[in-house]
Amino acid sequence: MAKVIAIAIPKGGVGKTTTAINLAASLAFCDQRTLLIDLDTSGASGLGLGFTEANTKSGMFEVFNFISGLNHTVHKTEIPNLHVVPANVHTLLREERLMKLADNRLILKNALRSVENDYDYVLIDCPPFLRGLTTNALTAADSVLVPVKSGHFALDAVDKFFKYIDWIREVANKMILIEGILLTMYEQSTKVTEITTRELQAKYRKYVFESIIPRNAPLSEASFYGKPALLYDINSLGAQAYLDLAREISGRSSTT
Amino acid sequence: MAKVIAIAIPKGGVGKTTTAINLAASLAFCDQRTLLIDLDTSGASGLGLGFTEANTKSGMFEVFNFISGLNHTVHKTEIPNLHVVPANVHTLLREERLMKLADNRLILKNALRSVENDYDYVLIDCPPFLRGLTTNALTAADSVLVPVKSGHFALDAVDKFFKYIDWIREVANKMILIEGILLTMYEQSTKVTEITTRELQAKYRKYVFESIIPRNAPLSEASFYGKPALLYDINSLGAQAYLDLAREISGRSSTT
Ligand SMILES: Nc1ncnc2c1ncn2[C@@H]1O[C@H](COP(=O)(O)OP(=O)(O)OP(=O)(O)O)[C@@H](O)[C@H]1O
Ligand SMILES: Nc1ncnc2c1ncn2[C@@H]1O[C@H](COP(=O)(O)OP(=O)(O)OP(=O)(O)O)[C@@H](O)[C@H]1O
Ligand SMILES: [Mg+2]
Ligand SMILES: [Mg+2]
Repeated sequence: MAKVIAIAIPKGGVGKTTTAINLAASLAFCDQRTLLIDLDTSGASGLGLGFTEANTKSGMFEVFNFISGLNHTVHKTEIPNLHVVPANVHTLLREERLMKLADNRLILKNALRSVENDYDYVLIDCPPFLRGLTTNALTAADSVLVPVKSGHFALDAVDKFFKYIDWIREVANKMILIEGILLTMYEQSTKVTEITTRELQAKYRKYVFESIIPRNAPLSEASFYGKPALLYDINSLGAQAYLDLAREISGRSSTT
Repeated sequence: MAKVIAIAIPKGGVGKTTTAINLAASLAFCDQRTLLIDLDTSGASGLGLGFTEANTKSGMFEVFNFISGLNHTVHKTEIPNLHVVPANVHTLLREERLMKLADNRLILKNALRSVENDYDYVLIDCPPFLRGLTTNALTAADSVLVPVKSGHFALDAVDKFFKYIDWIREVANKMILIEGILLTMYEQSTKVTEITTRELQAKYRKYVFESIIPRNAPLSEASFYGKPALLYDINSLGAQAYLDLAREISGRSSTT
């Protein structure tokens, strides 16, 4: 029975996709059968693993249109234990259609039944807004991982997101847990990092992961080659940090 | 008659809000009467200039609900020539409502009539997705400014956005121009910057601004104090870069 983790926060560019790709790859590398679902119409998670329109046979667009079951949209990757379902949107018309269909928040939860026994982990990459697709993800998920890049606007987004998760717990998914708050693009000893970290520790100490993802160029470079950082440069600080996170998460799974 | 510039791109965290705040402040500093409209339900543009729920009397939420005219929602700021209309959303329910109302793409265009003779520039901060609010902004705008932070996903977003602008030109606003592509959070001499810049120059050379916004901590620090960078640290590279951009833009206005 897979553990389903949504990677989400209503703030842009804080490393949701980079975390989805690299945590999924790291879990797979640690022998966990892992499925990465791209629920962002930008298709960035798929893109970062080399999936373009040309080599994608079907994806979340087909799943939400009830054209394909989820088990028929999985794609293998260079990493043995890692499978991906790309978004497969590519046009404005298909994006519009998927957004409308996503107003039914149960589609993903139901779709997951066809694959939940084939994997240890299912990770869901979400877009930077709350309605539709993110609501589907949180209705379906066992837990949510919240990436945070230091800055004033990010703190505001965390507070807003936690209120939203409370609402999800009331109306759509009473079992949902917080997997953790992940500090991303972290730069030690800067004023902005100090203010943000102090604020997060004050309100959310128990949720903050031990593992911290540093700002590290290979994490951005790797996406140009359609590879996770551990295939592009396994010794980089970024690749190692996501491996640490994978161990931290899979370590706790055995106790819950 | 105000020149209306939408600041938009369907990619998160690339400096849309930071550009909206600091370009607006810089234009005002150069004696241009400037209005900044926050069309993002996160309320980040307002927040970065010190507007919270407590000190906001009304905003874009009231405008879209036809409760207030735009001329009755403007707030003064510390800078004489700079006015702001905050989003004034603050709750999940109000966010849901505003998103629904924004499906009518003519609301902002019509609302702007009550203020267009009071300003030289109206800047609109947009959320990181295309439908609803961004469509309202581009239907109302004379031009669109496209911020780009180096990276693989950003390049994809630019291509997608230009296709979307073509569609806007066909169905909603045949006069819309590209104000320019703005390189933001720029880090010289990195692999990712080189790949991104080369690609942008190959396809979009004529649109790329001369002014480049460097990665510069004061641009992020200033938002914690509710101030634009030029009030927080006018000598910082970030504050100076946005002043350069303001001069580059207002310089060309006199020739078009
Ligand atoms: N730790 C890091 N160090 C350096 N660059 C990073 C790091 N994490 C992410 N990046 C880069 O920053 C950019 C934004 O990251 P990413 O796309 O993963 O964020 P996101 O939250 O998914 O954005 P969106 O809200 O648009 O979906 C990407 O170009 C990515 O390669
Ligand atoms: N040139 C810069 N140097 C350093 N930090 C920056 C710079 N530009 C923006 N930032 C910081 O990066 C973060 C993201 O910027 P910003 O919120 O302006 O992006 P955005 O595109 O509006 O994001 P969203 O898509 O979520 O609306 C903010 O914390 C901001 O203060
Ligand atoms: Mg993403
Ligand atoms: Mg913003």
